[in-house]
Amino acid sequence: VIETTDLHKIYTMGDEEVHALAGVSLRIERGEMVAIMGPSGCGKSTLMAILGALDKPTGGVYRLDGVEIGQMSDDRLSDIRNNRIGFVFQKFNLLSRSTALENVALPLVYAGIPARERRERAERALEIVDLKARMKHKPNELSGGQQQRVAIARALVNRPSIILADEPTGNLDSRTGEDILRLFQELHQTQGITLVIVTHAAEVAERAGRVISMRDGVIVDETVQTS
Amino acid sequence: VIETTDLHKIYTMGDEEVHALAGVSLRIERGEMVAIMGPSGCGKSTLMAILGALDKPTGGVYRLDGVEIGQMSDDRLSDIRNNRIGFVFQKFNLLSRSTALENVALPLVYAGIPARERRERAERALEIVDLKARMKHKPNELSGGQQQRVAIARALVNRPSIILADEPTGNLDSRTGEDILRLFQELHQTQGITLVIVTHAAEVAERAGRVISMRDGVIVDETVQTS
Ligand SMILES: Nc1ncnc2c1ncn2[C@@H]1O[C@H](COP(=O)(O)OP(=O)(O)OP(=O)(O)O)[C@@H](O)[C@H]1O
Ligand SMILES: Nc1ncnc2c1ncn2[C@@H]1O[C@H](COP(=O)(O)OP(=O)(O)OP(=O)(O)O)[C@@H](O)[C@H]1O
Ligand SMILES: [Mg+2]
Ligand SMILES: [Mg+2]
Repeated sequence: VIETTDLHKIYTMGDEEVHALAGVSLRIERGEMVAIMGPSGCGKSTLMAILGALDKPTGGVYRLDGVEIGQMSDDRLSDIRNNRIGFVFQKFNLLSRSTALENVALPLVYAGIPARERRERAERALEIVDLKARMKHKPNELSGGQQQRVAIARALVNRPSIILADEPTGNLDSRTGEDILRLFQELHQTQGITLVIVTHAAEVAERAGRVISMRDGVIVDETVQTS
Repeated sequence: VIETTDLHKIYTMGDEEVHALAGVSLRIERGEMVAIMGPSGCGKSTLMAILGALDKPTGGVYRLDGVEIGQMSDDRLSDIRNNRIGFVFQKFNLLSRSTALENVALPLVYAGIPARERRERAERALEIVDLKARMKHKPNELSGGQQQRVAIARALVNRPSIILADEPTGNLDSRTGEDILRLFQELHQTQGITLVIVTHAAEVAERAGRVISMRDGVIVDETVQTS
C-alpha cells in the first residue's frame, strides 16, 4: 500500500546542504505493522512527513495504493491526510487555544461530521486513551504524556486505514505506553490497520512484524520478526 | 540541599480542582543523583517546576540550601534560576527564532558573560552533545532528539551546581541517550553536581543512587540503589 522509490530530501541553508533522506526505497503491505528505528537525526520524521503526504520529497517517487502522490490533486491529498491516514506527531502539534476534546474532534470537523456525533466520537477516543477526566483541559493544562495521548486520540478518531505514529510512547511511563501499544495492536489485529511506528524503544519495536533501521538518511537494515 | 515539606499544588478550573501535588516531602543531599518515576500525570513536572523556582506551591515549604524559597527576593530567585540550577524542560522550551547556538548561549547573556566567551562556551556545550554541525539551525530545522540535546546543552552551559532534567532522553535513541547519561554521570562524579532526573526509562533510573516513585501527587516509594 505504501511504496517509495529512491526518496531524497535535501534542505538548503545558505551554502550548506543537509541530505535528510539520501535514497530511501521501501514497501509496506496493507495490514503490516512496521517499526522504524535509528539514531537521532537520521531522517525518520522526515520520511514520515513524506509518507503522510505532509511534505514533498526533493527526489524519488512515493506511491500510495499504486498512485503517485506527486501527481495527485490537492483535494485528493487533503482527503488522504484527513480520512485515510492518522498521524501522531513527535511534537504533538496540538492547538493551544482548544481543549483536548476540541483538538481530538478537529479531524471530524474536516470530515463534515455533525456536532453531536463529533462530540461523542471524540469523547470515546479520549476514553480509550484514559483521558476523559481531562477532556476540558487545554494543552498547557496537561502533562507531557497527557498531551501525547491527546495527539494519539486525534489520530484515531477518523478511523483511518493507515496510522503513522512518530515516537508515540516517548513521554509515557512503561505501563501507559504498554496500554497504547496494546491499543495499536488491537486496531491492527481486529481492523487490519496498516501501522508504521517510529520508535526508540525496543519494547515497541519487538511487537512489529518488521523492523526497518535507518542511519544518515538511508535504510541500512531490515529484520523480519514473528511475534 | 533540596528539602520540601508537605508540598501541595492545586489548579482550580471553574468548579473543578486538580490536586497535582498532594503533600510531597522529600530531601535531596548535595551531590546526590536521584531519579523520579511515576505514571503519566502523577505530578513529576509540577514538582520539578517548584524545585527549579519556576513555580510556587499552593501549600507547604521548599528550602534550598536551608533558605525558604517563598521568602527570597526576586533578585535572589533570578540568580538561582540562571546560575545555580540548570533545567532541562520536558518540552524543551527553545526560542523558535534563535539558532541552536543562540539558544544555548542565552543563560550566559543573563550571567553577563561577554560575547566572545559566550560563543566559545556555547559551542563547547553543543560539541559535548554532538551537535556542533547543527549549531546554526533553528529549532524547526532540527530533529526532535536534536532539539532535546540543545535543551540539555543550554542547561549545562552556566555550570550549575544542580541539574533538574525532566525526561532528558525521551526523544533519543538508546545510543545517544546513553551518551547523555554518561555525560550526566561524569558531571556528577567529577564535579559533585546534584542531579534530579525525571524519567520513564528503567535504564536511566538504575544509574541513580536513589529512585523516588510518585503516584497521584504523592510519593509512594523510595528505593536506595548502589550502582
Ligand atoms: N495548568 C494546569 N491546570 C490544570 N491541571 C493541570 C495543569 N498543569 C498540570 N495539570 C494536571 O496536573 C497533573 C500533573 O501534571 P504533571 O505535568 O506534573 O504530570 P507528570 O507526572 O509530569 O506527567 P507526564 O509523565 O505525562 O509528563 C496532571 O494530571 C495534569 O493534567
Ligand atoms: N527544515 C530543516 N532544515 C535543515 N535541516 C533539517 C530540517 N529539518 C530537519 N533537518 C535535518 O534533517 C535531519 C533529519 O531530521 P529528522 O527530523 O528526520 O530526524 P529523526 O530521525 O526524526 O531524529 P529524532 O530521532 O531526533 O527525532 C536532521 O539532521 C535535521 O537536523
Ligand atoms: Mg524525529
Ligand atoms: Mg511531565
